[in-house]
Amino acid sequence: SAKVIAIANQKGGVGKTTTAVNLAACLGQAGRRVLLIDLDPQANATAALGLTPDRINATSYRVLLGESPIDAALVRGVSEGLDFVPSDRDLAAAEVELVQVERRETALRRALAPLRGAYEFVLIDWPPSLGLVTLNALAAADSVLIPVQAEFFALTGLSHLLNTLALVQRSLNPALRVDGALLTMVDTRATLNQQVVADVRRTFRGRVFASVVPRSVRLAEAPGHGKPIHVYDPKGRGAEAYAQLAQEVLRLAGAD
Amino acid sequence: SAKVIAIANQKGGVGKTTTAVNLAACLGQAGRRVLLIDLDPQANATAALGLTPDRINATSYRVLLGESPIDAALVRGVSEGLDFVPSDRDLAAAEVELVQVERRETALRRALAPLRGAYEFVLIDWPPSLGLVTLNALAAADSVLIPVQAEFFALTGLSHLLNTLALVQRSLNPALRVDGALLTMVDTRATLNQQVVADVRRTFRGRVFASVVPRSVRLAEAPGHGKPIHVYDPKGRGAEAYAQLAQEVLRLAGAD
Ligand SMILES: Nc1ncnc2c1ncn2[C@@H]1O[C@H](COP(=O)(O)OP(=O)(O)OP(=O)(O)O)[C@@H](O)[C@H]1O
Ligand SMILES: Nc1ncnc2c1ncn2[C@@H]1O[C@H](COP(=O)(O)OP(=O)(O)OP(=O)(O)O)[C@@H](O)[C@H]1O
Ligand SMILES: [Mg+2]
Ligand SMILES: [Mg+2]
Repeated sequence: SAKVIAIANQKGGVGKTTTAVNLAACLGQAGRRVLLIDLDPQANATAALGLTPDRINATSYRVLLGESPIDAALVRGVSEGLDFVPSDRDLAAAEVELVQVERRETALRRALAPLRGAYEFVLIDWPPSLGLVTLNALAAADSVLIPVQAEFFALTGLSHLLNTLALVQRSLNPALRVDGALLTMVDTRATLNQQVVADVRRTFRGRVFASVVPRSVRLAEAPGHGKPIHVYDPKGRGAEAYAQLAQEVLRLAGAD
Repeated sequence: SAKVIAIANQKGGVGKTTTAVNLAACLGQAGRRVLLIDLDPQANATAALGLTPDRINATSYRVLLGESPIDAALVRGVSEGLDFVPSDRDLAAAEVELVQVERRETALRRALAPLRGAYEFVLIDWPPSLGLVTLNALAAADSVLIPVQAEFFALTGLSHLLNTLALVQRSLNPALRVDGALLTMVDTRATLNQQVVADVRRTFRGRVFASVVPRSVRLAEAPGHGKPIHVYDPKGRGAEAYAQLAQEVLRLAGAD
């Protein structure tokens, strides 16, 4: 049954959506059956896959609130081997309805239950927040993959995130694991990035993926064309990094 | 009495904290009396000014909850002409306590009331979120300055943010104005950035500041040294851009 991986970090703009979209697409291209769920009301992953509102039937929020079954929200074949559940902007309303914390925790787990046999991986793209609501939804994940932008604020946020995940493990989801930290937006010429990469590798209490995502303007251009990186710029360093990461994630899942 | 400017955008990592810290420091260096409030539980602005927990007495969350008067939380003279109210990481607890929306709305306004005569500008650094809680706190601001990273996701988020601010104007704070959008992290050599800059200037319903913040690794290094950019790299393009922005903000405030 599927491994559910949350791509999470409460720090904004560290590459969660870019990683969720491209890792999901690479795993699909490697022949696995993958589902990507956009759980961010900003709907960046939805836009990054070129989906316009007319192609969206139901969204992850409607599914979460139990108003729509998950298969009614599926957009099949957004990329090879990849199905997708889009999100939409209806933030204010959803926040109000989702405050009933208990329903939220079981809602995502229940919504995913019928599909766990249909996929090998379910990836979830998160908003930049760690409020009560998001924390409870982490109860539905098997593991967390943490994109970390190789700059100063990364270090302070990482230890806070690990403390929070330990809290979730104790109170909500003892089976939740941390697959590891993924260094992103690394400019090999910038000493700041190299310093933070070295610091994270030295101090992070857990795995740091060997794959490092370079700073590459192609990765920032791809969403504007609605394509994952391996379609938009298959020979580039961005596609290479995410293909390597997919191999590491496959090895990790195989080892489980 | 002070002009209260919220540095807000729900998209993560667009330069809110970098702008809040450096604009506040530049206004202070220009001879104005400025207060910067870190309203983000991630406490990046607090770290960027080199403040460690031992120098923090009370925080913005304690002030917001009415547990501490604002002057007990003040760290005076973090930079020339600049006082500061730090934040801390106690996110989970604060989220729970702040759900009582009504108290939150008047809390920030009341907390700021005794200080409005002591400063000319009060800048507020926001978390990357637009939930019920943050929306209500916008009721305390006079205006919003919106940092916009010159990349693909900027455009989709901007229209959503403007709709949300219109909602706040109608329901909570009719006097709330949008000072304008500030383009950030612009790499003049990258066509993607140039395209988004042109798109924002063409489509944004409101002012786009003439000042553009370039992508400069010095701006990312400065927080690691606990210094604003005009102290860390006074002759650089980052310091120049934020000094220009300070002049635009002063002209705008003078025109009011
Ligand atoms: N390796 C990279 N090289 C260059 N640009 C990148 C890279 N990764 C991401 N970007 C760009 O940086 C910006 C932030 O990335 P992204 O939106 O994926 O972060 P995020 O963590 O999902 O943000 P949020 O917290 O708002 O959800 C986007 O404009 C994206 O296109
Ligand atoms: N003009 C710039 N050039 C280079 N790096 C920058 C620039 N502005 C900000 N940065 C860096 O980009 C990252 C994101 O910036 P910042 O933390 O200010 O954004 P934010 O909007 O406050 O993020 P969040 O949504 O998490 O609060 C930081 O590592 C910062 O040092
Ligand atoms: Mg995202
Ligand atoms: Mg910030």
